[in-house]
Amino acid sequence: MNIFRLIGDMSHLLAIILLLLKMWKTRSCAGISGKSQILFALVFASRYLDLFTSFVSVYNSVMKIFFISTSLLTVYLMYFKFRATYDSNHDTFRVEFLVIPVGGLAFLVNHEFSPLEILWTFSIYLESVAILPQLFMMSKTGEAETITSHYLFALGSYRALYILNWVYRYYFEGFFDLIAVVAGCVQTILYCDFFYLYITKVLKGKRITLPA
Amino acid sequence: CNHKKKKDEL
Repeated sequence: MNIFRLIGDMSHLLAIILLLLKMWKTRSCAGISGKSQILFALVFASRYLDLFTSFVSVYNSVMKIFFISTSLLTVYLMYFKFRATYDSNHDTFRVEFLVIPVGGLAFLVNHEFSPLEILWTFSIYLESVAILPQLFMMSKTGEAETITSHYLFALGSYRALYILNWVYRYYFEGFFDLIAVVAGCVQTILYCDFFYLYITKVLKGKRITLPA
Repeated sequence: CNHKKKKDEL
């Protein structure tokens, strides 16, 4: 473990808590893409299958359980409890155009052709594009609530910090995972436009309006 | 080939 990965995980944790807080306090999931949340649940379900088979550390297991349970809770809140406030008219990204190519790529490009490894690879690729329905929805609605902006900033920062973690681990531990690094860079690049808007607008107290 | 390195990242 290093400081970059620790702050990254905390940023990821913060993002999920911010989202749950927004939904719980406003009793609404307006402006949130349910499709992205389903993709995140799929990412965690396919990545943490080794939760019961390989023990890494208490921290690792606790975080995996937290991510799986909160992602399922988020999907439940969006599609059941606060379903009336779910904005399905603007959440129209065709996720099959993400899941199918990502599924195929995971079969073709992976470290080892085994079920667990292919599912892990699928999860890594899927996570890199899972935010697209959310960004697409924001471009259609033309704006985002401030707390949703904070959620996205924390979520985008987590993988950006993981990139620093991989640089650190490469130089100090000789650790390098090309699949995770490439997908992590793609994922972070997708947030760049939002990061720009967040830093130039939200931090000055304005609301984010798209297209900029 | 590299031994099965345990996946220790989230």
